[in-house]
Amino acid sequence: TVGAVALDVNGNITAGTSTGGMTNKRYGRIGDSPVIGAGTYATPLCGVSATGHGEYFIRAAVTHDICALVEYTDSNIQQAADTVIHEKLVKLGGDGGVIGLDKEGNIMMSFNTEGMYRGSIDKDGKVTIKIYK
Amino acid sequence: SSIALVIHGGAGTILKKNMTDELEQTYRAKLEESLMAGYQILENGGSSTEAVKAAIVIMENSPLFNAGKGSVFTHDGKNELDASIMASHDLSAGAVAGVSHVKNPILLADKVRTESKHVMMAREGAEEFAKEHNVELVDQKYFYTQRRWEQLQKVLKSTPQKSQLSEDEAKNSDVKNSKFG
Repeated sequence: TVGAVALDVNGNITAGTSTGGMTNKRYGRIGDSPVIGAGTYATPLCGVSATGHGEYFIRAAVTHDICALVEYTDSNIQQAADTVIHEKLVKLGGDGGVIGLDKEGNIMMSFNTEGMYRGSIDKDGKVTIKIYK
Repeated sequence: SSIALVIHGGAGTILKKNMTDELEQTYRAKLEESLMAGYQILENGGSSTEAVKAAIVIMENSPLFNAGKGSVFTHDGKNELDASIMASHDLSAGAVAGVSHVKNPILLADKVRTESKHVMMAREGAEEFAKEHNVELVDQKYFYTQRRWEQLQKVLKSTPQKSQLSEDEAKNSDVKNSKFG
């Protein structure tokens, strides 16, 4: 699965996700990537794209949940993502991760697996590329 | 206003001990190419939607990632791709599921967002919509990669005896990540 979240000069956030699904899937199974609120979500405050075991991401409405925490609580986007990925999702048994941005351009990355291919360019133009924990 | 971009290429059992330096550099270079493609659009005043599509298309066209060209195989040896996109300014969203001939599903998802009153289209219907909106279609062979095919064969071989797998076999990332959907 791949994904991207961007904040443009007009303050608009877009989140996108694309995937080949899971190896050996049957029955027309569909995971979270095309499900708005599970694998992808964007509001004026927050945008998130996810990658992981889709069934759990759907049940936890992961990307919507992160944006809801940002909107309705004092959590910043990193705290919100960590709460969902490392607490809620772990309790369900789901593994994977998320990336995201808030309206100020703060970058969020959170995952509960050994690694996640990821990269960012922040509001100061700093480029970061990481693979492992 | 600030501009910023963040991308991912999938999460999972990714360990340094299983990666050659050359492969790691290949991944890093492709991630950077994706980032730069999106960021250049943002720097030139382009929209976040265009930036997200540009960044994702680079990764969809690479065999390194499980999307587009590098997609994994289903039980029946086919490729079925999903994608979605959502924009904050009007909460518009588009998604496609189970498409098999769309070269870049993220572009089709965005067409669903902008050119239809719907949010999600699936399988043959989504591909019919792609044809009507001139989204590039490809033969299924385009998605074939040897690595993903071998992953499927390994999983198919191990699936019936899953309960009898040794501890080492069960930890194999191909088996662990198959999830037997």
